[in-house]
Amino acid sequence: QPTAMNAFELISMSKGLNLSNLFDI
Amino acid sequence: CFEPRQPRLKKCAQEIPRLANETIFTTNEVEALYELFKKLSSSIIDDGLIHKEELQLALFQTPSGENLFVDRIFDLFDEKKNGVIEFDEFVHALSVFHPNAPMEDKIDFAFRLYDLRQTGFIEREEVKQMVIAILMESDMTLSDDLLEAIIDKTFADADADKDGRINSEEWKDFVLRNPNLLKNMTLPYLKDLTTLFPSFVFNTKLED
Repeated sequence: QPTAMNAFELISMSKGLNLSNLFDI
Repeated sequence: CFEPRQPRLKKCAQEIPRLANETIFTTNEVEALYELFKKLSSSIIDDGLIHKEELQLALFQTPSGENLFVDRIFDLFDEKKNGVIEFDEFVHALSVFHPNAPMEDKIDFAFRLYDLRQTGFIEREEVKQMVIAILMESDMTLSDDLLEAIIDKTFADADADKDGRINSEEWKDFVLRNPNLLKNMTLPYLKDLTTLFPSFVFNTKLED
């Protein structure tokens, strides 16, 4: 539920910030 | 140096210990990171440099499209600000994401990431811009009232001096109270580099 989160919790969900995907190659 | 097809990569015997010295990685781990770097930096243009499209491809599985957060990550990795990520920049930046890296470094990196205009403060407008970006990325919609309410609540908690912006001290206090905000600043994979990229042993010139 996005409204229960603080703004940075929402922001940190971006795929662009999930660098573990760099290892999926 | 070797890798004649990639002359711009200065992975010399002296460079590896230098990078190990400057970061949390061992020399063998730096070499294993080079195996990852080679894959990433050749995914679109095989020139031994990571271009923004290659970072975008690795993170989103598509080279096209724009993403505010990819832009920010790219900018922070690109220390020399020459529009590409070189191997030494890659190693420096990933060092912050190591599970054993100092918490202070992770807090500082996240602050610089979210300080979009690099003013030394995370401003309310920047937070709004980032929330809108994540909503678009996730195909979510929120009314403007709800969006403002989320940002109000965040600033009520984070902006201790109530000046409408979050300074680095306020950020530190805020993330220490909300440690899950730093979750994506740690990559457990970085502890297993030599296992993940065993092919480094064929190219190694050093022993740890």
